[in-house]
Amino acid sequence: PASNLGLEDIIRKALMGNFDD
Amino acid sequence: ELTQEQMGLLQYVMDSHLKHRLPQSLATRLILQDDMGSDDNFVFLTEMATRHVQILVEFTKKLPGFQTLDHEDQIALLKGSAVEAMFLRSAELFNRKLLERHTDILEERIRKSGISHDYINPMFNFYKSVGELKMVEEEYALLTAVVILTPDRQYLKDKESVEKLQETFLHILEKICKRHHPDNPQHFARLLGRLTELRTFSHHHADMLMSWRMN
Repeated sequence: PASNLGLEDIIRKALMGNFDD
Repeated sequence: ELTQEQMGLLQYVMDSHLKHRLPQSLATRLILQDDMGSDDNFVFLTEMATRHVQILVEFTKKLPGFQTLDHEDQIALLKGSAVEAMFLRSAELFNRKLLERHTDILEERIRKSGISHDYINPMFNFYKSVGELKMVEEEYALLTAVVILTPDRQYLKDKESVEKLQETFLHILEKICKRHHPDNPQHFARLLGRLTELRTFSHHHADMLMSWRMN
């Protein structure tokens, strides 16, 4: 779940992926 | 007047700003949902914050020049600015006309969230002081870019490149301020003053989360 991810993890994943959808 | 190049950059930033914003549906869900338990509220606000960061990253990826920076520097910039940018975007959302009739409910919900009022009061004061500036969307978009491209973030290696990028957006922002607030020569300086206030939120954010968890 998102609540278990740290800020840096969220940023790294978002930089690699695409959340437009 | 903006130069041709500045106009192009502004258009690019605005397109990205308008495309990558917190969906209205999510904001409405937060405001109008029936009373949630404090655990539900915590999970919901955590999801909302995560979504905020994801949208912010999408916006940042499209800032002209950002992709040319070193990958670890990109992370340092985002990590250093995410909380500040989130508060700035929340201020925009709070002051957006569409939400005007809901702001009292939103304020009440956040006040009841279990977060200490020592943290909540300065946050609402900030939202209201930003609201008094009557910022146009271009100013919110450019100020967000300026926040993200702050050259003195921790762990940033190539400060010079970031400084150059930030200056590009600061110059456009200054011109936009003069265009939209011709009777207020202090307007640009006031916007920059809000950035100092934003920094204090960033410092207090970890304490705020801790106090919320404890409650």
